[in-house]
Amino acid sequence: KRYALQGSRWRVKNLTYKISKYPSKLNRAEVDNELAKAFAVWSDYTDLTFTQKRSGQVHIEIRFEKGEHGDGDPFDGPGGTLAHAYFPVYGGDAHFDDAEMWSINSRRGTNLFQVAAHEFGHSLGLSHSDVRSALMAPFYRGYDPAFQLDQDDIQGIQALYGHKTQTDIGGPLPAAPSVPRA
Amino acid sequence: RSSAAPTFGGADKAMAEHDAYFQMYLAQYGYLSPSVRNPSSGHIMDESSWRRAIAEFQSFAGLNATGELDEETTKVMSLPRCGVRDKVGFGESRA
Repeated sequence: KRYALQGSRWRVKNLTYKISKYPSKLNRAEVDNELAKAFAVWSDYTDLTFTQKRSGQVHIEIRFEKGEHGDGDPFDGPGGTLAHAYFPVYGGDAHFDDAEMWSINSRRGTNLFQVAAHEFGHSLGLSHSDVRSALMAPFYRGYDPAFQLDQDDIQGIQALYGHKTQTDIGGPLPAAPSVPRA
Repeated sequence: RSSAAPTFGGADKAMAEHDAYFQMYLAQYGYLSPSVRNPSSGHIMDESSWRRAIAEFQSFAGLNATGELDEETTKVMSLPRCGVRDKVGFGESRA
């Protein structure tokens, strides 16, 4: 075992999130899509589900902010710190530095999907891993077009939320077989 | 680089600033007491704490844990990264 657990986790498996403040330089629909993909990284291996809401109370609030943004941990402009997130015991919110050049499916800039998937790992209770190939390693490694979750990350999230018991089959469930009445 | 704890009062101002930057880095990510980040705390750091913090960072980052703030170590410290602490213990919680 190399992954690290912070010590808190969500007691429910159906979690909601809201993007309260979008990045200034990206299309909102694309951001919605990338962040949904980032959550799916974790729901692919557990029974967790993530549902986006536009308003009201949610479990995980997401904001793109510059500099000081109210939590006493100001962002530092391009490079350096890219984002941070709170563990479940502190609310699970994720903040991204809007001064970064966030990118989608591109080697230029900082890949939003990969960083978001990492931050959501914190939102779910994972700490940083010292396995270099793990998503939960603290350093940004650059765009990986063939991104896959490392076994270390899978073991970590399943230690918190268990294995996936329901398989996504990519379509509607077949009709239940009829059972003759006794 | 010298492994000695930074003094910030020497003739080599650039070197002191260099050390101060990485001292703040180590405090920010949980390898040194957060009081290091607050100059008014009067925190005085001894050389063994400084070397131990560097070695712990090196070990976590997969580098040789020499306790020396060498070029390879500062290069890794300069990489873009997540703002969450690597090590909990020196005041884990955020406000």
